[in-house]
Amino acid sequence: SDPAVYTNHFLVEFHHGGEAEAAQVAAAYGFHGVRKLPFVEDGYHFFHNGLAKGRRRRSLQHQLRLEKDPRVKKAVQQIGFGRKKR
Amino acid sequence: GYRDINEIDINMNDPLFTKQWYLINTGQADGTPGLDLNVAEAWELGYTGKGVTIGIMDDGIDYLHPDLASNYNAQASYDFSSNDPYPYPRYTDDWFNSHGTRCAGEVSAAANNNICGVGVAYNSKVAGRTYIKILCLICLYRLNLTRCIPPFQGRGGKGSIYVWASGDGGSYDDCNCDGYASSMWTISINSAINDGRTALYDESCSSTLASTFSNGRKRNPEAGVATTDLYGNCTLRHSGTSAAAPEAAGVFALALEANADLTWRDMQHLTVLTSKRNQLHDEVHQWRRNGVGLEFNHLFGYGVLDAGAMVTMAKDWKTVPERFHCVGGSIQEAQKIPSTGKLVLTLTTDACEGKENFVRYLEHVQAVITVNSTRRGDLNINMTSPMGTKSILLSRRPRDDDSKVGFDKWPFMTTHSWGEDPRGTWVLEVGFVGILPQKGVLKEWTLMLHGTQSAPYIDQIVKDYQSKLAMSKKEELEEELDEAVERSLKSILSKN
Repeated sequence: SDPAVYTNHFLVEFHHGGEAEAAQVAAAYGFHGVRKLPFVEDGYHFFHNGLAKGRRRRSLQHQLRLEKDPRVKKAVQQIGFGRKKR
Repeated sequence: GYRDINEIDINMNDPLFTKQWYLINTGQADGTPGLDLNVAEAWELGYTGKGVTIGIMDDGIDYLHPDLASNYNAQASYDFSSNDPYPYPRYTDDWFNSHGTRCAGEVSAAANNNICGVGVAYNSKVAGRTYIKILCLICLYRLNLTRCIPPFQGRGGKGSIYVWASGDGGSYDDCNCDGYASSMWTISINSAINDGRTALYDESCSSTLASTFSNGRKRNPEAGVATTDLYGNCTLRHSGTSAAAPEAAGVFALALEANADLTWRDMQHLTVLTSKRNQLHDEVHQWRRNGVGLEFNHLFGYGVLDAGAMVTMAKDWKTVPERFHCVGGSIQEAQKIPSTGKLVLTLTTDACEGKENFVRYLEHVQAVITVNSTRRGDLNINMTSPMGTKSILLSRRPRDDDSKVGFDKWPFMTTHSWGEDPRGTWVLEVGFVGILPQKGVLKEWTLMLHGTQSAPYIDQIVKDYQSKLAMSKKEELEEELDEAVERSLKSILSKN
């Protein structure tokens, strides 16, 4: 029910290709970090230090640029949680 | 069990390994050499947690971390509070979200990969889970993979093995008031620091079963728990009893590799029998022996976990006999608690002798108490078993000024009478400790006895004649003998 909080993490899945290609795409669109998901084929986390770690509005510009890249199968900006710690 | 430090030839190229004093303590950061989890012995026996998955119930795991990725069990992960199949520590409103990743590293950070440190069970897997209150959903999730609660249903009936940190409330708190820590179904773990003293945040608590290590008193930055940290980093500063609990989970993973058939009760018995006093010490709470000679401390439980001893005993362990539950007695009439001095109540019980559910060898004892007072935080409750073992069920908690709710059928639990014979007179003492005079009334004390009917260790193989197992087994045999002699005498007399 609370408004989502969008983070500076993006899940990016590629049609194919390896870590080198993922690093290229990340660099091309200004992302500062790429790390491979151990359990998703061709799945990566992109980090963008220029974006706030938590913000109320999605970063459409980054989302659309990634989605338009022919090498990219899917790009999802990650949402944060209102998690209450014990 | 003495081993010369130099005999240990575990070589790891992980940069933080030599700072992980809780694995192999050679005196780092003013610590005490030899005061550690004795994992080196377990590793040398070949146990490193293979085939075991530990669920970390916290705010997700950084499964991208190079030291965790290879040991991340995605299949067994799920965050039910946000329907996130692979809970990842992302934004939270208070940014306190590194805990899951740090815990995961303590359990199963990969070894010899030149990254951060090494997990206690560095070949085990970790799964990201979520908050406890939705566990029933978890139970339904991939039953074959998931350790479920209620414990007796998980792992095909062997039961969920559930480790919980005893709490960091310090002298202001008592973890018997924490429903999770004081539950019989959780192994409540406290922490000592690297020289055997208690942490400043230590809570007194009779439900604590054993201890491992964490930070807690020293400014030395290297006296904390070294492990993985968020976003591919490492840390030397994991802290609190919450950093101690994952160490215990790692030791239990080693024991499960040694014997996958261990039930949740077997793990608690093994913990009692193999934990060591070592050089743990506290000025206030001295080490004592209970009625069957088991040494315990009100803060450390039965001592620090000893991975080497646990895997050795686990390998040939026979599941303990069935557990029974007996209501030892109950006082339901309201009793006034005096402002000065104590209300002393006694309950004499035969522990349901002669009935189907009689209990002869204790495991957990619960005092279900209903009490109201003008200031709940000033209540102090002690209970003494027929064999003379005294437990502090509730110590003073200066910040709790409740005068309405009180405790309503709260099951205060103690592990200190483990193995004792419950028959006889139990004594409950209730009083106030505080600045101003208070009033109160106790409305119920029900004594719940949980344990076995036959000697739990009779079938176990004794390898070390100095061990607690050997001592307990000797006690059991002597008592069985006494009772057999008594029975035969009675039958002879009745014939004559």
